[in-house]
Amino acid sequence: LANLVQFPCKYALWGCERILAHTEKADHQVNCEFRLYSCPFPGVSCNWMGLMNAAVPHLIDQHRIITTQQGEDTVFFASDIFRPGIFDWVMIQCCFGFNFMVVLHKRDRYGDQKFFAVVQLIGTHQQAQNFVYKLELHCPRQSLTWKAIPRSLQEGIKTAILGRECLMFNNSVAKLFAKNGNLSMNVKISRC
Amino acid sequence: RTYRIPKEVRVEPHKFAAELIHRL
Repeated sequence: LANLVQFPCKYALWGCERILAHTEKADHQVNCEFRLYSCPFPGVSCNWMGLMNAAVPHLIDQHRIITTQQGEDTVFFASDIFRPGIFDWVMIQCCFGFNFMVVLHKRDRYGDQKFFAVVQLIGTHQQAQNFVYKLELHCPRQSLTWKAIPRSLQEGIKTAILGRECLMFNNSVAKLFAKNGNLSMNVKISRC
Repeated sequence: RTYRIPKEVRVEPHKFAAELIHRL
């Protein structure tokens, strides 16, 4: 009987109109854009849960340290990057009608500092496939570039950092590109 | 096509919450 019957998504109340066979229900619901998401702001223990389209208003209201910038091309100027400890630098870049969270994460294990930079679309996995982001570090004689499809809200950025699917560099490379302890990173988002 | 100079955005660090560090 279950094979004959189709079921609504459990997030139908929030707007999901999918009708599913019982075999496809679980997979769909994990990535449903109408499911509740936890706060995407990295490095804080925030208990917020909400719909995808409520995530950016939450970030701007509750995490005021976030800087928001319009435009496809920006220069992300991370200040004081060598300060000891584990830190995140976070900015929201708005373009093409979407919000992209740009994150620089610094790990510090007994002085061994590593940096990870990644961009996450505050949107679905499907929407993220339409974009490419490029991160660039420049100094007079060198440059370092990373180009990839942005993470989605479903995928999160922690998996990108743990999976090394991001721009990564260590302390000595950071010293090449930093000036007075600050790091300028070009961020360019484009449609693919 | 006029080239727009990208705007520089100063981003301040925020400390990673201690209770999350063990999950790293």
